[in-house]
Amino acid sequence: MQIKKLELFGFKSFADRTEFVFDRGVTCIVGPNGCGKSNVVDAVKWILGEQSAKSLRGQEMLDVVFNGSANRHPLGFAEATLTFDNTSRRLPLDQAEVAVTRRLYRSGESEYMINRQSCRLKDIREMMMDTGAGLNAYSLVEQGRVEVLLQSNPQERRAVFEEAA
Amino acid sequence: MQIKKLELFGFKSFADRTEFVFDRGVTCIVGPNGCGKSNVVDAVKWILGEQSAKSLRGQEMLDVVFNGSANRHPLGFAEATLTFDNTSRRLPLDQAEVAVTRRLYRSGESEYMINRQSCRLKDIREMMMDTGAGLNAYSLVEQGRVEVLLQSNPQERRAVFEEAA
Amino acid sequence: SVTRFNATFAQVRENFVELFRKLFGGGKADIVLLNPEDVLESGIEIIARPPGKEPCSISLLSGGEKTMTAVALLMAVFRSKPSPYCILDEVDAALDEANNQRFNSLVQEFVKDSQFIIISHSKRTMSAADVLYGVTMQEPGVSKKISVRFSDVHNINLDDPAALA
Amino acid sequence: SVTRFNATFAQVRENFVELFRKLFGGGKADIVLLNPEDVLESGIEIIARPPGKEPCSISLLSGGEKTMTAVALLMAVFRSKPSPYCILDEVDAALDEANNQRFNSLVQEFVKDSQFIIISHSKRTMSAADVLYGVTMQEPGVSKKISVRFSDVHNINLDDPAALA
Ligand SMILES: Nc1ncnc2c1ncn2[C@@H]1O[C@H](COP(=O)(O)OP(=O)(O)OP(=O)(O)O)[C@@H](O)[C@H]1O
Ligand SMILES: Nc1ncnc2c1ncn2[C@@H]1O[C@H](COP(=O)(O)OP(=O)(O)OP(=O)(O)O)[C@@H](O)[C@H]1O
Ligand SMILES: [Mg+2]
Ligand SMILES: [Mg+2]
Repeated sequence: MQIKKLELFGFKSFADRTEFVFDRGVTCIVGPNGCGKSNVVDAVKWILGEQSAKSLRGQEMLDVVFNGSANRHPLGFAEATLTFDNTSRRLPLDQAEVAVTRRLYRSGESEYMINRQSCRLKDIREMMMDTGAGLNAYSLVEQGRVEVLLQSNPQERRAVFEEAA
Repeated sequence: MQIKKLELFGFKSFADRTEFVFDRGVTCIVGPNGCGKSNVVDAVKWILGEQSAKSLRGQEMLDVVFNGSANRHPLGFAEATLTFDNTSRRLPLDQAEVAVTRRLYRSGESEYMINRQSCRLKDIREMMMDTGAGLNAYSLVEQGRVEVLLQSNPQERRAVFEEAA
Repeated sequence: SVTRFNATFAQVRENFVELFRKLFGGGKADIVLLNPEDVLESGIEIIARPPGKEPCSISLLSGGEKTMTAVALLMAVFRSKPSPYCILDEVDAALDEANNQRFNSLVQEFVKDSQFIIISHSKRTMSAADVLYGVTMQEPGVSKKISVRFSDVHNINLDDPAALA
Repeated sequence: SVTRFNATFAQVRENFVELFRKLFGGGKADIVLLNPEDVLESGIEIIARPPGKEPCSISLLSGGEKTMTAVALLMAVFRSKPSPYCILDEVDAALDEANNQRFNSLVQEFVKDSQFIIISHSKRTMSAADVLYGVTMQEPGVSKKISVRFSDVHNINLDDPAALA
């Protein structure tokens, strides 16, 4: 159930529609400070259902919508799509590919889609839940957070084990 | 009032008496992970009167005493001495050099000295207080702590300004 | 359920002991239930002793040692319940060259079953990848994806926005 | 007292505005009293806008941008009340090559009045220093000081305990 593709449009610093194609093996994303690498990670979390703006480094969820630059106006919405390889049928859909889309408008309205079918956020979260590929603590490590397992109190650590159990 | 010398003996991983001589300008300390570089920084904090074991990465203050290795027994005390250039007489002593020593025994007993004269910890802290060279928040930045000024709440940040005022 | 948690815990523990030794070239590590009678509520304690050193609380470990210990634990959980992908954002920031290499070799052991997306500034990590993606901001404030060749990694300064233009 | 705090605050603010522009090659930054009527209790807000980008909360800044902003603020305080020495432990961990160079150039501006002791794994930072000290653990668990030549910085792997033996 690997990631085939990630498309960003209006998500944080990705004002222009940008597509990342991922293969098996190790992909390394590089570039100068502040160019948008961690924003790519934020996009994956967001699509999978992250609801805490703070966890995406913002003050409010609207902070993920491209808010302009020296030469550009702010955009009216943020959109991101994550496409999974589902040949294993690990996701409960009879399709070889599953594309999950999330969109947030400046009005505060949100849209969610699975393979272009409109759905609710909770459908996305529930679909991901048993796959070991959702928003769990051990398949995505944010910048500066690798030592969290060591620092957190014994009870918080336990939560990570329970996700794996 | 620059640092002339730092001597460590039994402090954390410095089982053998070790002396670092510092000059004007920039000194860079290098070496592999875990070899003792940050322990040098801890020693400076400790000599200047740090009383929080947690701030020295320990559970209790006795954690700073060398506790043995594959080929060595634990030591009976930790000792560290910081020697300042006092030609400016910025420190309130009529001496060109001021050496501050702190020692902690396994029994929990502590000793403090200024130029080999026994004194109390509070004498050391008070002597350093007006020099801008004591345990303030802006002349020593521990590993992983540089962003603290940005993260801390507005009231905590204020404390840093007050130290400088 | 108690049985499932115990099974997972035992497996993660076994993985952690092995992966720690692999990453540190020796030494000893363990995870312990603080409250073995109350498996469903008990916190979890981490014990880590790098080779040649005396056991001490993990708080005393160096920055790089903490990262390596956290990576060992993270991959121990990962091995007991593999996620199809693993996204790591600058987890190698505190590692020296030798540990960076061990970290990248460890990732190679998991690549068969999982896809890795790694963000890094380290040339060594970049060289170990199968694919490189560059992100840059030629136009200020707007992220752009570019392709980066492996020959670029050592020839140009990847962190210089001008070089990637 | 209110007058002294206001004077310090004004000076730090002026320094911060200048140092931020120097470190970022442009852009805009400020520090603001949240409660100007209550100077002795008011929290302090930080505003930072890298060049070409729209203003946003500092939480949205990247890892490297946060480090550079924090360094600008730290040195702004330092400049208003210089400490005789400044000890920095791996503050450059999140910086790319270009920012690492700007950071080291900034340190050079303060060297006249203050002594710097910098711990780093970065070859660029090492090359910018006046003196290098190596710390290593040839005997496991026991730190040892060794001298390191500038020619060593690029010839050998400084992080390899065997190389420094
Ligand atoms: N909604 C938004 N609109 C425009 N720009 C944004 C938005 N949200 C964040 N940004 C910008 O994205 C930048 C941060 O990007 P990111 O954290 O991905 O950098 P990075 O490549 O990971 O850098 P580093 O190597 O320093 O970690 C910030 O400069 C911020 O101003
Ligand atoms: N009381 C003690 N006795 C013996 N060893 C100790 C003691 N306290 C700490 N240590 C050891 O010191 C080591 C940490 O040293 P330090 O934090 O200075 O490393 P470092 O050189 O800064 O590494 P890094 O580059 O990873 O930050 C740990 O391995 C720890 O076991
Ligand atoms: Mg980042
Ligand atoms: Mg360290």
